[in-house]
Amino acid sequence: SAISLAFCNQKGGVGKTTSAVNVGACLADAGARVLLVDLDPQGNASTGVGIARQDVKVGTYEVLAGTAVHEAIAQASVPNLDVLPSSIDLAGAEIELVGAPKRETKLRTAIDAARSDYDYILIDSPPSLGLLTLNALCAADAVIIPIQCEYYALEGLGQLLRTIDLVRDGLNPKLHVGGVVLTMYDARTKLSEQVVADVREHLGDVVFRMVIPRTVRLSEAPGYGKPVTSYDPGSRGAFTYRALSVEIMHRWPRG
Amino acid sequence: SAISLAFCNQKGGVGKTTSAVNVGACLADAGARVLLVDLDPQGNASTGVGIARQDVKVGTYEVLAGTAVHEAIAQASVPNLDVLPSSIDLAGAEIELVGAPKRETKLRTAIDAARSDYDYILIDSPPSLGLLTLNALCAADAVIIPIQCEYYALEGLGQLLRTIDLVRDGLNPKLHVGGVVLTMYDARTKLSEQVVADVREHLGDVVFRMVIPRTVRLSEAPGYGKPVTSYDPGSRGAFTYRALSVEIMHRWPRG
Ligand SMILES: Nc1ncnc2c1ncn2[C@@H]1O[C@H](COP(=O)(O)OP(=O)(O)OP(=O)(O)O)[C@@H](O)[C@H]1O
Ligand SMILES: Nc1ncnc2c1ncn2[C@@H]1O[C@H](COP(=O)(O)OP(=O)(O)OP(=O)(O)O)[C@@H](O)[C@H]1O
Ligand SMILES: [Mg+2]
Ligand SMILES: [Mg+2]
Repeated sequence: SAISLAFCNQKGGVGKTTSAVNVGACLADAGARVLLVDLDPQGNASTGVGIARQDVKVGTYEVLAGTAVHEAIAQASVPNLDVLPSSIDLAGAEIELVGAPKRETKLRTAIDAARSDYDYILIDSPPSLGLLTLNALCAADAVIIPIQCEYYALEGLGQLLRTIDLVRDGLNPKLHVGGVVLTMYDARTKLSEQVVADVREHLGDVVFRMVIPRTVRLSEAPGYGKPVTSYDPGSRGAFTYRALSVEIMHRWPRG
Repeated sequence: SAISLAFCNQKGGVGKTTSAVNVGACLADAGARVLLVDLDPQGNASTGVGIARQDVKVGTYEVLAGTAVHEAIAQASVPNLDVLPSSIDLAGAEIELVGAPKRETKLRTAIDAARSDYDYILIDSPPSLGLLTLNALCAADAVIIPIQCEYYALEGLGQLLRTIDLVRDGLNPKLHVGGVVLTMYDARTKLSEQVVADVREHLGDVVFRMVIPRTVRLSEAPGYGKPVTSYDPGSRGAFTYRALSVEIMHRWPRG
């Protein structure tokens, strides 16, 4: 049955979507059956794998509201990679969920029905610690935290780790930080080196060995609705995400 | 009486904080009295002007809960620049506000008491369209939208513009998009050029002429708790934010 991994960090623009999309594509290329869940109202993960947002009639919002997950799952532009796309109504979900019963575990209940169809379920979350991210944390076996190699990136880490602890104590006892991915490493700045050293010192072996560099190809690929592995398979961006995915498969071998 | 400008965009990492901090510092350097309001639970704007988050006893959260704004205002590391810092409890405010009366206009009521003390009030908002950002939109005379020169940056623009329209129709009749700032322009990629062309074509003159480049100095400055104008006054980052601030002073001359 599937391993579910949530890509979470309330800091914006740190590479949550880029990591979920490209790790998903690499795992699929390696033969694993992968479901990518887009839990961000912006729908970047859906776009990143070729789904046109205006075409999404049934998506994550409808699934949170009770629609069966299989009715919403679509095929991405990559074999073995399916996607539960974000629909426009997801923007209202945070406020609507506040008064709902079992508001934090709606996603977990929904995707449990799909676990036997996949090897990995990857969840892309929005840049906040609200009810959508709480749903991702409750549905996940482990959290992968992307951290940008920038100063502000370390600021919110404490808050995120506390939130993960709270969810583990209350709603999801198996939840833990499964991995930390350092992203957008820029060899031109000393800052990137310092952030990498700081993060490895504080968090140790949970930090993946592979550091993702900032590359032009990675920023261009979403414009073509493709992961970098399809857009430019020979690029550094494709290579580094493949190497990261190998580390992920070692930590969570297929069922 | 002060002009209030909210820096809003639910897309993460587009330069909201960097723009609010550096525009604030440039306006202050030009002799204007500026209040920077940090409405993001991450507190990056507070850190960016030298406030240590753990030292904040009374901040934006307490002000939203009714404390007088003057009790929370602190001095930043730059003359003429004050800051209403973010305190750690702000993370819980979104959910706590949902049931409160006048939940969207708490910030407006609070900062109205300080308008006569300042020429400009700049509000840094979190990467979401929840109740904290709604408070920023209700307290603002105009919105400044930072847009990163990347593909995903255009995705959420429609949702943001619709939200601004809703707030104008209901809670804040004077609200309008006062400016659009193109940020993190990377001359190495064609993508940056395309995004700039697209945004200028769709949004016209509301887009500021000055485009902010991606520079190492801008990403390093927050680590020293300083705006780039204090960290490295001769840098391109400092120059381009000064030029942008001149455009801002033309659009909204001091009272
Ligand atoms: N390694 C990289 N090299 C170059 N550009 C990158 C890289 N990773 C991400 N990007 C670009 O940086 C921007 C931010 O990345 P992304 O959207 O994946 O972050 P996010 O954490 O999902 O953002 P949000 O908080 O808004 O959800 C995007 O425009 C993306 O294309
Ligand atoms: N022009 C620039 N050149 C280089 N780095 C920049 C530039 N503008 C912002 N940055 C860096 O990029 C990252 C994102 O910027 P910033 O934090 O200002 O965005 P934000 O929109 O406020 O993010 P969030 O959505 O998390 O609030 C930060 O690490 C910042 O230091
Ligand atoms: Mg994202
Ligand atoms: Mg910010």
